[in-house]
Amino acid sequence: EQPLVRGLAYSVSEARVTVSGLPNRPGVARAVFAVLDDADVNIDLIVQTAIERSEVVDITFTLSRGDRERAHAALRDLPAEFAYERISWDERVAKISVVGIGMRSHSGVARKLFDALAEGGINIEAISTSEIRISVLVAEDNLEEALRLAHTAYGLDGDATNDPTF
Amino acid sequence: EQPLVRGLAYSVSEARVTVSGLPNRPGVARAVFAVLDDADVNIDLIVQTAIERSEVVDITFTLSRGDRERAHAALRDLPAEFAYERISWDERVAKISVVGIGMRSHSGVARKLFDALAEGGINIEAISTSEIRISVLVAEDNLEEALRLAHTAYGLDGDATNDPTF
Ligand SMILES: C[C@@H](O)[C@H](N)C(=O)O
Ligand SMILES: C[C@@H](O)[C@H](N)C(=O)O
Repeated sequence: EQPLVRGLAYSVSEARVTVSGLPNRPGVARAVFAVLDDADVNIDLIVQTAIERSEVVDITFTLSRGDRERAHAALRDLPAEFAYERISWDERVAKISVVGIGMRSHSGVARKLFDALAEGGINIEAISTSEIRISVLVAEDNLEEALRLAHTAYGLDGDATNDPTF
Repeated sequence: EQPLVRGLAYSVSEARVTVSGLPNRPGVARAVFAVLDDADVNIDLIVQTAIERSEVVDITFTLSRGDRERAHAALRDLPAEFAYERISWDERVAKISVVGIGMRSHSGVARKLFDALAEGGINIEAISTSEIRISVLVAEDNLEEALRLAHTAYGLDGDATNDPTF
């Protein structure tokens, strides 16, 4: 299955939030996204890494910048049993996605993106991949340079798109 | 944009690895996935949450169970400048993906999955979402129950597929 990269997509004007130190037991993700959904916060990306149940865990998500205050208020209302250690924000992130097919064994495809960004001294703030899409968050100021490096790395000629359905 | 859930996909016989306490600076993800790619380790999902540059960060990835030893040896060879705190494994995980379109403002769609798994007392080990796919890792023993709960939650009638290109 030769991976085929179709193109690059990006989105700006997102903020990212990380809720650190959440208990790692059933019902916690439900509680976090219930209060955010009830507050009508528009969420894009969600990532959580895996650790032993005995340890606390972090969840990162991105949202429209305008929803920041509402999200902050909603998370503060989480019941005590879902107490987290802290919340960290970054107001100015950009998401870049490599969109393709057949990327299932895609360590080579993902590696290419990580190589390109490292070449440019661009820090990868978060990663979320699937068989058909590799997404990273970078500082918004790095967006243009990151798109240029990724285009070269994958030998793409067209422009990146900010159409979320790409 | 009404979200439309097309179906459920799953994959078993994966192991998950978390490399904890990695430095959060450019070039680290490149180094980790270069040694894994050079060792011909077949990687599926990659997730990393976002934290301030001054802090260390965790990266979780899934791989074929057979590649575990090779991956372990490759990570041990990482140069000292990419020193991590520890590696944790889980031999028996299953991935469940909700596949759809128009899920960009999908906090409601993701919330439904989190609600369903919490109802069943199933722990969510990792999360990775995009506009068109919500994936979670659960303990392999929970796969059947998790698929049943997700089917009901989204009102789906067909079977889940283990075709990675779905
Ligand atoms: C942290 C959170 O994902 C938790 N493991 C849950 O199942 O809800
Ligand atoms: C942790 C890792 O992703 C690092 N931030 C990098 O850019 O490589």
